[in-house]
Amino acid sequence: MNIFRLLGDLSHLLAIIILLLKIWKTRSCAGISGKSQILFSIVYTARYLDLLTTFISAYNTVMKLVFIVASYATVYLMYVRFKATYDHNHDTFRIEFLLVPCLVLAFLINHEFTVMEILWTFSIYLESVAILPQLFLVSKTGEAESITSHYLFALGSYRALYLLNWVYRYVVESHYELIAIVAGVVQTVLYCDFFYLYITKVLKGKKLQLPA
Amino acid sequence: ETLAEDHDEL
Repeated sequence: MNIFRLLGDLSHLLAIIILLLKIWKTRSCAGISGKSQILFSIVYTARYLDLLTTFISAYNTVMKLVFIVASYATVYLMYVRFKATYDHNHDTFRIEFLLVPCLVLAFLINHEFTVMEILWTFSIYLESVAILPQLFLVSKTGEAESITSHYLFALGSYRALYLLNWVYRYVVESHYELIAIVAGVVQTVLYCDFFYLYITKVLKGKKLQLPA
Repeated sequence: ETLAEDHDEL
């Protein structure tokens, strides 16, 4: 565990908490893509199946459980509890266009052809693109509430911090995980446009609004 | 080679 990894995990945790609090406090999930949240639930479920087979540390176990439970809770709030506020007219991204290629790629490029390993690889690939329905929703409506922007910034920062963690681990421990690194770069690049808007607009107190 | 049991990151 190094500082980048810890900050990355905390950023990830913060993102999930911001989203749950936003939905709970405003009693509304307007502006949030349920499709992205479903994809994140699939990501955590596929990746953290190793909870059943491998114990790494108490920290690792607790964080995994929090991510799984929080993602299911978010989906529940969006599709059941506050269903009336869900922006389904704008949330039209076809998730099968992400799910199928990620699954195929996981079968083709993986460390080992076993169920657990393919599911882990699938989750890494899927996570890298899972935010696309959310970014698509923001681009369709042309704007995002500040709280949604903070959520996206924290979520994007998490993988960017992991990139620094991987550089650190490569230099210090000679450890590297090519699949995670390539997917992590893709994931971070997808946020670049948003990061730019966040820094130039939201941090200056303006609403995130896309140019018409 | 990295396998499932080595995936120590989240």
